[in-house]
Amino acid sequence: MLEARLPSAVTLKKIIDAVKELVQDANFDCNDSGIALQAMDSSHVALVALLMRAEGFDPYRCDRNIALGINFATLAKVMKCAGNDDNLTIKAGEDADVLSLMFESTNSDRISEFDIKLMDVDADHLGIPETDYSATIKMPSAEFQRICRDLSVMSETVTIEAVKDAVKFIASGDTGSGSITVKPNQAVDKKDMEVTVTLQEPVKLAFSLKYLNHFAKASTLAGSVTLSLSDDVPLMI
Amino acid sequence: QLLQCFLRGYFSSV
Repeated sequence: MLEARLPSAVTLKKIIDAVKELVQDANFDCNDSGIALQAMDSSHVALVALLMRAEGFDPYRCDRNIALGINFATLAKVMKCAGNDDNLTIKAGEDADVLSLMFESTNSDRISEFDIKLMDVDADHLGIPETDYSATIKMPSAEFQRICRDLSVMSETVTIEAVKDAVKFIASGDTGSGSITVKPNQAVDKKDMEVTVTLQEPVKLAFSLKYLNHFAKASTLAGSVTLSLSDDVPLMI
Repeated sequence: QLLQCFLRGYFSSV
């Protein structure tokens, strides 16, 4: 039996918005520590790993581990019906074949309830291996989102070059090329506006902007984003 | 195809 209440639905709305274009059908793996999602995108090029800790819900109750197979397009449509400030309760019974969602407006004058059918999703256990990355860049997530959007006008690929005191995003295509250099800015007042480049060795790697733009949709969830790069292993964002 | 099976291996090596 799972019953979890989120004080404001906006958090789950943002999460589903960020992953719905990457993940078709996947399991919410629920246990007493929270709700986890690990799924590759449909073209098996990217992995989404998400953990919503039990502490973020109040109350949170999960009697035994259950995997809720969800179609994310459906969940995204249902989440559109929730107001940002509504509190949201998700429930699944023992041998559940539906996930129940309830949205309650702040002054409880409107209560919406939806059931979405659950499906069997084959669960292969995936995760991101612990890696000692050559370069780790911390920067404002809105800035990263903007860089990915701006450079998409020039090319479908962006080369990220991390050197000692700067990180450069370069895009070159048939019509021309563009580059954006971001420099570290220690000692800023707002933590989220900080830019740091931690380098074991310089790296220069190319990535698909299609995926980076999808990942950047999660920017509204956190003010700061960390990019971790090494040769021959996937970029971690 | 090679990339995809590399990635599946990489992510399931956890």
